[in-house]
Amino acid sequence: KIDLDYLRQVMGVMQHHDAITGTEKQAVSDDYDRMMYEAIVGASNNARDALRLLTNMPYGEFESCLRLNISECAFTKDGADNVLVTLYNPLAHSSTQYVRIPVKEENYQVTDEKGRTVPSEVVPVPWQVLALEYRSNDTQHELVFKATVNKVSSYSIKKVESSEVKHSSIKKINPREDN
Amino acid sequence: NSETVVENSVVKLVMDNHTGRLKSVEMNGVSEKIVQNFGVYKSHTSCAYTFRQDGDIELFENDFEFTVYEGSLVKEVHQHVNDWISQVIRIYEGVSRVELEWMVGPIPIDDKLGSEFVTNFKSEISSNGVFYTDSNGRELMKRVKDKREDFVSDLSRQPVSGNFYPVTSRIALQDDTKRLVLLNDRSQGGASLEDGALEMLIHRRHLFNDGGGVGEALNETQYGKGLIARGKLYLILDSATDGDTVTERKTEKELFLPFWKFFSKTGGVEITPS
Repeated sequence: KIDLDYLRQVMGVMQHHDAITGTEKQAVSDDYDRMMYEAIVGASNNARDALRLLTNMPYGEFESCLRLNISECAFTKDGADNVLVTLYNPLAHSSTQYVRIPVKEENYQVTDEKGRTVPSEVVPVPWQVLALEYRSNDTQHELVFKATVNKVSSYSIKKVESSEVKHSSIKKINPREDN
Repeated sequence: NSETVVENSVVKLVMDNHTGRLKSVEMNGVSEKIVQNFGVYKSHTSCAYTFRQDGDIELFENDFEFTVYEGSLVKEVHQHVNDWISQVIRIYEGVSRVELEWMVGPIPIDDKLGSEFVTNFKSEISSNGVFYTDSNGRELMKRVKDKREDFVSDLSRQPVSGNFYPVTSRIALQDDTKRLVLLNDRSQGGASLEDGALEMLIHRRHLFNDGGGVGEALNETQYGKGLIARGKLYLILDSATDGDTVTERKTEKELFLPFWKFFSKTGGVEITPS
């Protein structure tokens, strides 16, 4: 409860109008970042403990990637070979959403809990994003697949040879070059 | 060869090959000309609390470079607007919305002026100055351009920023037949400054502090440069019939509460999660 209570307290602080709108001083903003980061990492321990009970993976890492929104994930940056992605659906109903995982440009096979192959594609990250000099350049692509989750579901990602995989390939079109 | 069509089973986008801009959208049985632009309001006196533009919007009028990536699950248009702005327009198979992932920054300050970067979408929907913004993700509030609900307003000194409202989840406009909605991933300022047009503030950087309380200019840096912001807007075009907002609300919940992702190594062992 210590971690969850700290998350609750931090979320209370984040309701302040300066935190909502970003009108706090920079040092305060940086401190808010620190508090939120510590609260999220702390609560990740609760999530991990819960998932170890809810799934049959008592030793699963259940790592979070806090920079997925900028196409970065330390867990998959060296290649997403034999990775299990566990999805938790916070909605009160089943939901179908597309999932994007930062990966290297390789061939992957995604399977669901019943071992069925799920269609997937590897899409390049825009070059402007890659051009950012302080961004890790290891993952230049994202693996995309569609997931349907009631509450908790897992999808397995395995690196395969191109001949083994039947997923559709991405076609690149540059209209001006074509003209 | 003047346009590129990017479509799946539920959404059709038409890109203008010459300008590199979105030209029209077709979805939910509705087709509409929708042109997207990016622009900036320059300012000497905007600060963290206030948006006071010096003049009209400066639109980026150059042609955008763009490349299309087509797969069967996802189709993406990668646009390069200029040195500070790029965008991915994305449609997923079976999903009735258009995802626009923008990236803006570092905003240049060589001219010693502050900047409010915006993107706007112009359609031919006859909205007659009326648009709607959400009230903290709940009810939609009716807004009328240049007007206030409870008093006679004079917005002549700030005709642009006086029409901006907080948008925490969505902004919409419609006429008798069509409805255009933008959903966002964070609180932003939004307005409808012309009939059929929606505008969103996506990034800002300022050098002025007006003494209103914060005591600092809004001039965030990282690694010695201005911040780069990356986020998403979602565009939905639909018919303007009663009850359609239910779909918007469901979409909004999915966007605000996406799946949480957790990663584990399997070590090559087949695992069948319970």
